[in-house]
Amino acid sequence: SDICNMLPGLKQICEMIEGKLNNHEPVLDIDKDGFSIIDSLRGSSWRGKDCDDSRAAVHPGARPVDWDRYEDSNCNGIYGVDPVSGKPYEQLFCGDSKPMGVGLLGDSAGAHFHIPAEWVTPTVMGLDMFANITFVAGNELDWPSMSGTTGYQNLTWPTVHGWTDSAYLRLRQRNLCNHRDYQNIAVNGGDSGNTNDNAKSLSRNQTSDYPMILFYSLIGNDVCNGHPDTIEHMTTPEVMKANVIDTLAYLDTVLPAGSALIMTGLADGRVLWKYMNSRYHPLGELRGDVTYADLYAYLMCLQVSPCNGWMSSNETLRNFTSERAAALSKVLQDLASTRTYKNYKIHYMDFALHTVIDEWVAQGGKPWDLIEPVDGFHPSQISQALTAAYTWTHLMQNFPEVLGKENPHNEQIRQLFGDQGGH
Amino acid sequence: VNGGTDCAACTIIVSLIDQLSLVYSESIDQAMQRLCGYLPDQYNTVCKEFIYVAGPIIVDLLANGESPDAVCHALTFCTTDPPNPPCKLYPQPRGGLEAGIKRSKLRAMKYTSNLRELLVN
Repeated sequence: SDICNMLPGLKQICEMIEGKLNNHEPVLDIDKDGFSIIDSLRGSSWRGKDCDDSRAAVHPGARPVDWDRYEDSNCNGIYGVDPVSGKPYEQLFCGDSKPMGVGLLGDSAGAHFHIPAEWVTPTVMGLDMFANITFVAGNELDWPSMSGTTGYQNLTWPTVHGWTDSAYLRLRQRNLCNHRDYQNIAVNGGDSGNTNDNAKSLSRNQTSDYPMILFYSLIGNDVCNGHPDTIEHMTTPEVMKANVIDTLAYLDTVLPAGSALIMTGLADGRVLWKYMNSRYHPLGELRGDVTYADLYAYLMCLQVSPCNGWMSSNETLRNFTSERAAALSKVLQDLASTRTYKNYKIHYMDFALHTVIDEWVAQGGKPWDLIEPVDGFHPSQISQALTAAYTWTHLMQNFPEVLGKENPHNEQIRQLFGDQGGH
Repeated sequence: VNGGTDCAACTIIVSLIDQLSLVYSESIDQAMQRLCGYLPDQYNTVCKEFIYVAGPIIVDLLANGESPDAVCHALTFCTTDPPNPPCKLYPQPRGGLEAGIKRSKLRAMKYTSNLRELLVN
């Protein structure tokens, strides 16, 4: 901030960057279409990589101009003309395939908040572990490119454990025309109130972009906070209802017709205490002197706990927090079944954390593999991937129409366009 | 409250220094250099500046068996804001946390100029 105040020109640039970060928009976005050519700072880690940052009409998810006969206007890597039929490839391969994007309005779990355990484990610390710290900081300690909704890459960094699976990857695999069409509008601390503002950074044009499947997934912050009187700061069902109705009304003004909104309920965070409390935290492994119960109490004492309600030794409080979370999930479920909107349909599904844990344990895994080791709170990489698989299966079984049909031209697209320009 | 995230960050860093010295059987001073050496260049410089100022206090207190919680109180990153009790991540030092904090603060008074520089920066 001192540097910003030194020169008049710098001050304006600093203010512009600060404004973009506060609005969760890409910092480098010359044509202001909401998509960027760099990865961090809300760039392509969060939203499909722009293939021309000088023209706003060219971006992921755009309906192709003249079927991309001459250039790739929607960044899906498909363009040009088939010499045999004389028709554009985009028309041949994507014309009848009903392309759809994937979006997320979410919280730190949706953004995949993750602090590598190697950063706080002295026995395994090393030079390689911190090599990407600037990139990670530029992404707000979130890893959206490996998240369960918009993840698209498997990183081989020594601080990454697990694999990537996501709704976007699966929808892309189903129809390669959807390549790069993802937007992760998840924000650390996101709840039903501030999501009304966060939703404004979703980039979708009702007439010139394709429809999208938008996930509304706020799994805890409406009941989680670090206040000593935590219950007083939990969202009530009445306020939740009002907040969500505002968001739904706004989305009807930005989502293209034919879109779908998948609302997920809140998590039941009692698993945190149940599986973590007696285990050693990485900071306490060497001497066996800090458990997660100690960490939770410490964060609560400093009033910086992400969730006093569930990260607590008080069973009554943990149960109350789960009851409130269930009541808020019920609000979402009721809204999904009663509200209708012009441009999208709403579907509700529970955030089935218990089911995912049970399936993982049945495969021989441990419940704590699914919880971030450093904060003892967020879903881990493995959890993100398993939740993505569960969500996909649930959608296939219950709302298959949302996912569209498999594109019969996928193999031809692969042969002609390879990795479609990558991500 | 009580230093919040600054306190937590300090406690983690001091704890890592303490544990690195144990893992590699080296002095606290060497462990601090090691920790800074792990960081990319742009952070390495800031880290070295930090240990230049805070290092002597950290070395003195850890060598005398104080806990990271007490050290961070002495470094003023952690505070005790009434009516809140002091916060601790690690087990009680000898004589209890409050005694450990008092002892550490007294000992850190030898380094008044370092503490002043920490506050300023």
